[in-house]
Amino acid sequence: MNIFRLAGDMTHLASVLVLLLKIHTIKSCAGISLKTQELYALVFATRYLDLFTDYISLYNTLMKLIFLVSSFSIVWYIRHHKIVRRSYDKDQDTFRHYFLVLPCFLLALVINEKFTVKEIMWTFSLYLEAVAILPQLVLLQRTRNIDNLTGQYVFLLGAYRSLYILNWIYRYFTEPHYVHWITWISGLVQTLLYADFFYYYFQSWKNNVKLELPA
Amino acid sequence: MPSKSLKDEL
Repeated sequence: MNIFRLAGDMTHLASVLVLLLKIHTIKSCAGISLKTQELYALVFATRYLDLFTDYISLYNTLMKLIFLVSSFSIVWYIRHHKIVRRSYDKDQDTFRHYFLVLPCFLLALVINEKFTVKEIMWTFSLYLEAVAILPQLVLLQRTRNIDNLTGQYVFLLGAYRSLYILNWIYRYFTEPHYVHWITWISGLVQTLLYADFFYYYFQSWKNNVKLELPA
Repeated sequence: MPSKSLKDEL
């Protein structure tokens, strides 16, 4: 475990907790894409299949449980909570996210490190995580006004993946034969997707104006 | 068995 990875995991944890806190306290999910949350729940469900078979460390198991419980409870809140669900804007959140799932699965069947069910599901979760933010970014473009909690949520998500890239670079130089192109490329694609959001987030922060994304 | 080193990440 290196500082980049720990910082990445903590940032990722913070992003999920910010979102849960927002939804739980103000009982609203305005500006949040349910599609992205469903994709993230699927990412964790397919990536943590080894939760009960391979014990790596208490930290690893604990974090996996937290991510699984929080992502599924966010989906539950938006879909079923009697107050929160009313603030879900399904007319705006129209990204056909099923069109993301199939290509990622097919790609995982073709490009993977080993043709086993667990490995393919794990690779699928990597590809899906790279594109899972798209419905949320599209929704932000559409609704244009971003309340600062949602902005912070997306910012923390992007920061977590950027820190993971630093972690991979660090591990590449410090651990012999730590080479995993699939993880690195999908992680890089994911971070690049945030790049333009980061730009506008930073601009709004620098000029101290409300975050606006161009149409 | 895939190398543990990779699967230890979240």
